[in-house]
Amino acid sequence: YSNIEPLEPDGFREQVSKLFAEWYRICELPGGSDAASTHYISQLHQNGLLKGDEMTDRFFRVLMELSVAHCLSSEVINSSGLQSPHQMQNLSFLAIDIYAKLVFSILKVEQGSSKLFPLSKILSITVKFIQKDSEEKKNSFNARPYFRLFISWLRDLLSPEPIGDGVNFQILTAFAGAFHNLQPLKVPGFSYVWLSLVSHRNFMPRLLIGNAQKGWPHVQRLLVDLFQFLEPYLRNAELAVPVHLLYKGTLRVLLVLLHDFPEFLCDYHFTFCDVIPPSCIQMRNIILSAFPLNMRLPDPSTPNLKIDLLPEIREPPHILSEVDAALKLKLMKTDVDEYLKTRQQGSSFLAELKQRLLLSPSEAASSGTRYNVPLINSLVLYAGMQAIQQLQARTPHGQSAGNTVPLAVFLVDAALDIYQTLILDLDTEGRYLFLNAVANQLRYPNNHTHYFSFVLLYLFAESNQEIIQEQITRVLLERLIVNRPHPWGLLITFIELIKNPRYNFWNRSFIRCAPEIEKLFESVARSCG
Amino acid sequence: DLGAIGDNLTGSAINSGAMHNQLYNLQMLEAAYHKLPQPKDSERARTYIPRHPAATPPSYPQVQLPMASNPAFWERLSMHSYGTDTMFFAFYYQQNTYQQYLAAKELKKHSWRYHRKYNTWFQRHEEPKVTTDEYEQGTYVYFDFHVGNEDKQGWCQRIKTEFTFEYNYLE
Amino acid sequence: LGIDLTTLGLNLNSTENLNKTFGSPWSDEPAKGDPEFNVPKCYY
Repeated sequence: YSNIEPLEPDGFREQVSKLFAEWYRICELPGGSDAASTHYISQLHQNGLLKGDEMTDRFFRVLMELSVAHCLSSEVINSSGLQSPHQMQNLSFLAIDIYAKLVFSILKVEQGSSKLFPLSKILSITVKFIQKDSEEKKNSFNARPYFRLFISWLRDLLSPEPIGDGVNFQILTAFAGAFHNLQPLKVPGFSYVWLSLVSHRNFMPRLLIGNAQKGWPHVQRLLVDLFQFLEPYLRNAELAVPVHLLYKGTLRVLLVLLHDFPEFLCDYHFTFCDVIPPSCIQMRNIILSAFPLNMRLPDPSTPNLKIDLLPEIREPPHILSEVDAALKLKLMKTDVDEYLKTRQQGSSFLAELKQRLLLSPSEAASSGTRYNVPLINSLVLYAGMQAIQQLQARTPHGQSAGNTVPLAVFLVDAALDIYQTLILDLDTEGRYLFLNAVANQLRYPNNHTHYFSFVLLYLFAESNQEIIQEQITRVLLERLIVNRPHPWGLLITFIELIKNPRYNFWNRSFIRCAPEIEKLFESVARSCG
Repeated sequence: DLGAIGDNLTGSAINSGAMHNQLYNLQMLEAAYHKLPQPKDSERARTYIPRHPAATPPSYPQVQLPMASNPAFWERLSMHSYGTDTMFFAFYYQQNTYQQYLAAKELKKHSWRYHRKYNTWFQRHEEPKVTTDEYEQGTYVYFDFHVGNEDKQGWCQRIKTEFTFEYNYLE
Repeated sequence: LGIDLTTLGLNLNSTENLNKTFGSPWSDEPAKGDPEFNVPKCYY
């Protein structure tokens, strides 16, 4: 055999082709063909084709080649010649459906025996086949046959009469693993089919409902795969047409999640904010606007709304992301913990902070910014969480970590030192990213929203540099002027900023730095009541 | 310059391997853009496979009319009194098909309830005399098969008084 | 400034779940009719 790909034994392909034709005849038998198909599958076993070895791989590979080739050869080029993207070739899925049914029948027959023929084996053969097909065919790669194949399997394998009770979840996670290996960064030509499959009503909701949320990490990983592919293209406002379609498709999927599974978006907001570029404001707002289904949000423009008296404001938000992962990765966590505990004035910790947040020149080139954004996000949220814990430990039970706490107590915390150091040491870009990390915590009523709203307003009030106040305003405003939705915590913070005379907002010169800016603030002031 | 950082597509970015991948990915995406998955790609024709096919003259329709799979057709049909028998026919003679599913949906809409033990559809003839959490009792109409002598056989509707419909048999 | 998300074909005020009739990320049409039907075993 050649050392790259073991050649098939002579005549293997013809043999498989004959077997496939025989299976087709069985499927065509009227009135169902249970007996015939069971017999056929036991024959496959006897021929040694289903042992799960190299021969098995070859067997399924040839079947896929035959099915996909049949499907694509049936492509009827539209008589209208030039095709608009959505005027689609009509494909015959007959062979694909027959192949899907063969796999389903093999798995169903196996259900009785001890060794459930590993679905994961079939999926890994399928994934390798698609990866190879896309690398070989490049621009002429067509993913639609595979879309049909996966949809058929999802429908048959996950129907209420699953192949063995309670294996639904294992089947779902097997598909999730396959889709992760077919993610857009690995198979870019598969991207549209990939998102159609991942968001399909037979797949994504089933992973998110029940199973004690064990399916959530799988959906989260797939969404991160998607954002990582989009990220380089989304850094700029103008998108190429194919990217814009993928972006709009992503928005639709996020809206379904926002409407049906908001807690999922709530609990993973930190992970998603790491992979969504700062310029992608509306998409990030969708995630940050999610709030628990059973929560009712008070209207932010209610006059004299007492935020600190809201019962939810004292509760910490549920976060499933690993907030301190980036800090650990950069070996900063120990130093941060040390500083938060001791607040050693003399330590060089604060002085070195900015340097540690910068990327190396090569990393900076590929990530489109000079700063390690996930590290900034991790530092800001992790330090804040420690501060909130300390504040709640210190304040008499039942009081919120809000302005009912004497400000002196609030100022005592080391996290604030870190924030003040960053806001003074960082350059314009770094400060913008830092302020974004803070603003990403302004969500539904919880004690993070409350604390970070305080932090922003405090930094605005205490800074003596107008440029800092301008940037804080900018970070809030650019999240408000985009189309809805807008996170509740963002609205209450901005309303507090423009209404509370303590911040002297309307006398700041930058709100009149240009006529259209002046008009903008007037309209914002009106819309915020 | 205080806000969102545009992408610094400076020379270094373009030459670095990362940019090459991005260009390649964009080209592949562009090609895929012309081969989007279509709604019909994920629809399976709901073909009805007759259990016991019989050869019929070619002039007879050899495949079901698409109308038979249209929910609106069944909704309109069940409006008529004769429509109920048609629903029962589809239910008892086109089993495990979309037509059976649609017929059952229409029967439920007209407050027929399926009894899983007797495999029979019941409809309240009047308000039940007794209702508890477990069952209801009263007079019902039910759809039955009359097993009289040969020429008398056939589907019919009967009245059943003092019937107890236990809810754990309700589908 | 983003886009008006109500123009993407999803009824965000619906009291029903959207995922059941979510047709595709590429179209603003909901999935047609009863996308799937299953007949209870007792109907067989």
